Amino acid sequence: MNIFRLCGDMSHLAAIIILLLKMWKTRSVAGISGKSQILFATVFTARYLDLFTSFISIYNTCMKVFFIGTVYFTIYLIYMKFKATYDSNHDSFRVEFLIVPVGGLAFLVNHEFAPLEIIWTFSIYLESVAILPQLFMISKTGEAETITSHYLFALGSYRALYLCNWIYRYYAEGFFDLIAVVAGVVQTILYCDFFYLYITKVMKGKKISLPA
Amino acid sequence: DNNNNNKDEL
Repeated sequence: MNIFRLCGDMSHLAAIIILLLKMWKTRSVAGISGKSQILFATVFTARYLDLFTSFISIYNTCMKVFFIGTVYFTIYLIYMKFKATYDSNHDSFRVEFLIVPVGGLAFLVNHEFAPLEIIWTFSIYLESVAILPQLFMISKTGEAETITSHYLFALGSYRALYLCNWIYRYYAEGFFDLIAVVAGVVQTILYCDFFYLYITKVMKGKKISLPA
Repeated sequence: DNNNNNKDEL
């Protein structure tokens, strides 16, 4: 563990807590993409299959349980509890256009042609594009609530911090995982446009409204 | 090889 990875995990934790607070306080899921949350649930489920078979640390296990628990709770809030406030018309991204190519790529490009490794690779590739339905929804509605912007900023920062973690681990431990790094770079790049809007707008107390 | 065999990251 290093400071970059710890900050990344805390940023990820903060994003999930911000999202839950937004939903619970406003009792609304307006502006939140249920499809992205379903993709995140798929990512966590695929990645944490070893939750019960391999023990890394208390921290690792607790975070995995928390991430899996909260993402399914979020889906419950979107599609059941606060269903009336879910904006399905604007949450129209065709996720099959993500899952099929990502699934195929995981079969073709992986470290080892073994079931758990391919499923892990699938979760890495899927995570890099899982935010697309959410960003697509914001571009369709033309705006994002400020708290949703904070959620996205924390979520985007988490993988950017992981990139720093991989740079550190390369020089400190000689550790390098090309698949995770490439997917992490793609994932972070997808947020760049949003980061720009966040820093130029939200930091000045304005709301994000597109086209900027 | 240097891949992420020990999967210690979240």
